[in-house]
Amino acid sequence: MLELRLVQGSLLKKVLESIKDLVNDANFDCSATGFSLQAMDSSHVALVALLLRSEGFEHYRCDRNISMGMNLGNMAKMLKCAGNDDIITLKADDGSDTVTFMFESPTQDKIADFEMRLMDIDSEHLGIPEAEYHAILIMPSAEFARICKDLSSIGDTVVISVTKEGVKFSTRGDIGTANVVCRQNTTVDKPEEATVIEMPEPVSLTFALRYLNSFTKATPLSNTVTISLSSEIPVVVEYKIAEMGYIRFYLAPKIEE
Amino acid sequence: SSRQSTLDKFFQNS
Repeated sequence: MLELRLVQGSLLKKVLESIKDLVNDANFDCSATGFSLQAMDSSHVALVALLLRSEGFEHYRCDRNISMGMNLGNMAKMLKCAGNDDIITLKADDGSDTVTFMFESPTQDKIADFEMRLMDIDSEHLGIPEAEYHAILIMPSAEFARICKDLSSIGDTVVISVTKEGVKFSTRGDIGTANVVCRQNTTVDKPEEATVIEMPEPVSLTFALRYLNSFTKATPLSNTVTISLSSEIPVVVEYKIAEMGYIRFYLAPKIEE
Repeated sequence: SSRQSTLDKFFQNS
């Protein structure tokens, strides 16, 4: 028996909107720790790892570890039917091949339930090795989204270079080139507006903007984004989900030939 | 020119 009640149902709606275009089908894993997902895109270039900790749910009942295969497009369709203020409850009986999403309006005057068929998904669970990152960049998530969007109108790839001076996002395309430099800026009114560069070593990596733009669909989940870079290993783009966990995107770099 | 790498060589099956 599984029953997860999330008062801030909009979080789950936002999570689905941020991953449904990157991954088609995925297994949601439910354990005492929380509700989690790990899935790669079909080309094995990007991976998404989600954790919503059990403490973040108003009610969390998961009698035994369960893995539920879902089509994320269909799940997003169902969650779109929940209001932004609705409380969302996920329910599944042992051995059932369906999951039920229950939406309650905040005043309890409207209750809806949507039942979705589960699917069998063969997915490999990948071990993500602990990595030491050369540079960790924390910046407003809306600023990062703006940069990725702007640069993708000029080129297909971005070079992210971190130096003592700051972080530089560069692209080139048929019509020209573009460079955006963000300097460390911690003298702001609100901490979430700061740009912080933790930089033990300079690093420069190239990534496909198409994927980074896809990751920025998670922007509504968090005011800030944390980007961890190290030479020749995947970048991690992390959006923290307040009091609940995180959504992390891993992206393999482009390699010079 | 640059080539897109994949995640397979970075992450192991667990």
